[in-house]
Amino acid sequence: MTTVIGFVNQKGGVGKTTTAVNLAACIASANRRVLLVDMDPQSNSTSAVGIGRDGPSIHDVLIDAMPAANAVCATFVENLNILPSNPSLYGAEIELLDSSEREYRLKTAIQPLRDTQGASQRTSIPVYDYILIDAPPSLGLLTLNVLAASDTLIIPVQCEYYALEGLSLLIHTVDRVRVALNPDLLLLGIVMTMHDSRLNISRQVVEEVRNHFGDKVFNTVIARSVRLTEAPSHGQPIIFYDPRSTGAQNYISLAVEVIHAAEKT
Amino acid sequence: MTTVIGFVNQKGGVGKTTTAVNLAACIASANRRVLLVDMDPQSNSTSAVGIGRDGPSIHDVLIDAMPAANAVCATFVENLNILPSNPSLYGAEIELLDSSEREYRLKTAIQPLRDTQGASQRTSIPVYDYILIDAPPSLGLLTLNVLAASDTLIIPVQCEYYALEGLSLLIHTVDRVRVALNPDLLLLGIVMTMHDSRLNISRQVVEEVRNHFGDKVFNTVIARSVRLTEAPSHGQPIIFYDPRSTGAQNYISLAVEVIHAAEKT
Ligand SMILES: Nc1ncnc2c1ncn2[C@@H]1O[C@H](COP(=O)(O)OP(=O)(O)OP(=O)(O)O)[C@@H](O)[C@H]1O
Ligand SMILES: Nc1ncnc2c1ncn2[C@@H]1O[C@H](COP(=O)(O)OP(=O)(O)OP(=O)(O)O)[C@@H](O)[C@H]1O
Ligand SMILES: [Mg+2]
Ligand SMILES: [Mg+2]
Repeated sequence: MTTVIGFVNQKGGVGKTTTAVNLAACIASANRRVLLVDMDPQSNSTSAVGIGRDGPSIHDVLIDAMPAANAVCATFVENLNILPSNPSLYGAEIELLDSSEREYRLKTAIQPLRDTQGASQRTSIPVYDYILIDAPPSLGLLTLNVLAASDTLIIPVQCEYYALEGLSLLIHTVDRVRVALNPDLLLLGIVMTMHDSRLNISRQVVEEVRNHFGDKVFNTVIARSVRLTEAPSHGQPIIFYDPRSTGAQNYISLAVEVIHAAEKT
Repeated sequence: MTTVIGFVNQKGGVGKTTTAVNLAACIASANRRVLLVDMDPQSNSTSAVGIGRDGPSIHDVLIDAMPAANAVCATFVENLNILPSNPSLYGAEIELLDSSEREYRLKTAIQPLRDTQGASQRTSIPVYDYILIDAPPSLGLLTLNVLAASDTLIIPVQCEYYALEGLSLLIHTVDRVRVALNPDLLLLGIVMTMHDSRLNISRQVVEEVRNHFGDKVFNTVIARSVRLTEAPSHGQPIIFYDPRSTGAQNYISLAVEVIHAAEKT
């Protein structure tokens, strides 16, 4: 069974892309077939795995009904493919607005890539154990598509005040989406990012989020680490760029928690 | 003459709000009348100056044609007022789409607040020397309204790789807006934020941006400083929260550059 995980938070710069990319690489390294879908016109996930912006992209899939499998490309990471994005996706929100089923375009497009019982024998299309989707920093139509297409969500929250402010609104929005678009949508967990153990503000934000959301917060906290900011400029996830770094260890330990939560049912 | 400055960058978390809020407070302290306009549904600028979300807001001004002066409220900072935001603004992009003049709603709304020759004698409406507008992390209709309403732009760029990636696209978008919506739109400058002098990546990004954009980059570089992340949770700009901090000094020196650039013509 395929698990589709959306990485959402309308607050900018909280670590959505960093978490989606590095979890994807860690889960792929644990011998699961992973597809990373870049639903952000900034296409940061795409460049983080060393893929260019000039081939077919998610824009063609959502707007021109290209089969998703035709836009998917391999990365240098074994078991990890990507459905890339590029800046043409900026126009998609306006292009989609007048169309029918506008919130379900992504869900429909990735349906054939799910591994329903024995599908991998029947079709020549590659199927995946995990489909991870990186969303842009907004609550517009692109993010609604991610919320409608996902089975579960991971919400990255930076250990800073502004990120805390927007969290309850986001949870409220997810509840409304569950009613309107996707009744089975679950919150897999909240992951605290850019934690600096020397700062009071980091400790306070983690405490506040754990008080509010209890065991919905992953045990693994991602520390602020410069190696994580350097890795994307080399087009490599952290476990390839610097496997011994704190960032690599944090994302490996998060991957263990995520796989356990996703596969236990 | 009033100078309207938009703070834009579609990359999330680069310091748009932090720069708009702290510049507004510093310029107000230099005895100019300043209005801070919060065009982000996250309403971080609003809470950064200690204002709540339950009064009239920019949503009422843009959608229900409330006069902007009726939504403006004073802050505890002398010479600094705010036109607040709240989450109802999330719906504005869809609400605005079918309306006429949808990109010019903000420009029209703030027109009466500009100090044209001697206006402050004629009307009872307060007018401003500076109107600073904080934009959300996207290139949607809210940001287009900011680009259409502004005389000049300040682009905060975080000293990290992803922020660099999106910069040339943003400059390209600004050029297109100048042709389509706002022929007089000028780039006042690019400000480098969250600089950490111990990190190579910070130095490399600053060098790359200065090579590309030359004197369009402000001399003042905003250092990464924890006092800047703490200040918003107290609802205070940095020069009130911790006047002796690096963050306060950086924003005072940036304000000097900005006032000089805005008032020299
Ligand atoms: N744990 C970390 N330690 C240090 N830097 C980090 C960490 N996680 C992310 N970053 C850096 O912080 C910045 C923001 O992270 P990222 O781009 O992943 O956030 P995002 O939520 O995807 O942003 P956006 O809202 O623009 O999509 C990036 O420059 C990234 O390299
Ligand atoms: N110079 C700095 N040093 C340390 N932290 C900073 C600095 N500038 C901003 N921050 C922090 O980084 C985070 C992102 O900054 P901010 O929210 O101002 O960016 P933004 O571009 O407005 O984000 P968004 O795209 O969500 O609107 C905030 O938590 C803020 O407190
Ligand atoms: Mg991102
Ligand atoms: Mg902001």
